[in-house]
Amino acid sequence: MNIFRFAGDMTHLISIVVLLLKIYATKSCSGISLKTQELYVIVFLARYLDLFTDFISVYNTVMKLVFIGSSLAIVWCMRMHRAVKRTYDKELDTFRHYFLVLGSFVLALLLHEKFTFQEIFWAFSIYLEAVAILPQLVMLQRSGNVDNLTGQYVFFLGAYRAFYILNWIYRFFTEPHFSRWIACLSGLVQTAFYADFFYYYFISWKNNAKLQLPA
Amino acid sequence: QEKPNSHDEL
Repeated sequence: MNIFRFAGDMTHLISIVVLLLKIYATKSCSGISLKTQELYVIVFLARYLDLFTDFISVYNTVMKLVFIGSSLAIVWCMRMHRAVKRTYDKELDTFRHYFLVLGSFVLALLLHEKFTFQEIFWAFSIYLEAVAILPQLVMLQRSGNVDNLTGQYVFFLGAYRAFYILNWIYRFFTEPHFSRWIACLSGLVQTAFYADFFYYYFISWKNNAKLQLPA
Repeated sequence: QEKPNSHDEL
């Protein structure tokens, strides 16, 4: 474990806490893409298949349970909670995310570390996570004005993988046979998707103005 | 402990 990876995990955790805070405090999920949240449930379930077979550390197991539990809780809230589901902007959340699932799975069948069930699903989860934010970013562009908590949620979510890229660079130089090219390349693509969001987020922060994404 | 190149990351 290095400081970059720990910072990345904490930033990821913060993004989830901010989203839960928004939903529970405001009893609203306006501006949040249910499709992106559903993709994250698939990402975590596909990635943590080794939850009960490979024990790495207490921290690793606890964080996996937190990520799986929180992503399921968010989807449950947006689909089932009476007050919250009424605020879901269904007509703005129209990205056909099934293609993202299909594309990622096909890519995982072609590009993986080992042709085993667990490795295919691990690569699938890595590719899917890279594109999972797309429905949310498209929805933000459509909804124009972004409320603070939603903006902070997306910001931390984008920042966490940027920390992971620093972690991979650090491990590349400190560990002899460290190679994570699947996660690294996918992480670069994932962080690149946030580039324009980060730009507009920085502008809004600099001008102390509301976050406006060009339609 | 962490096996080399196992998936020790989240």
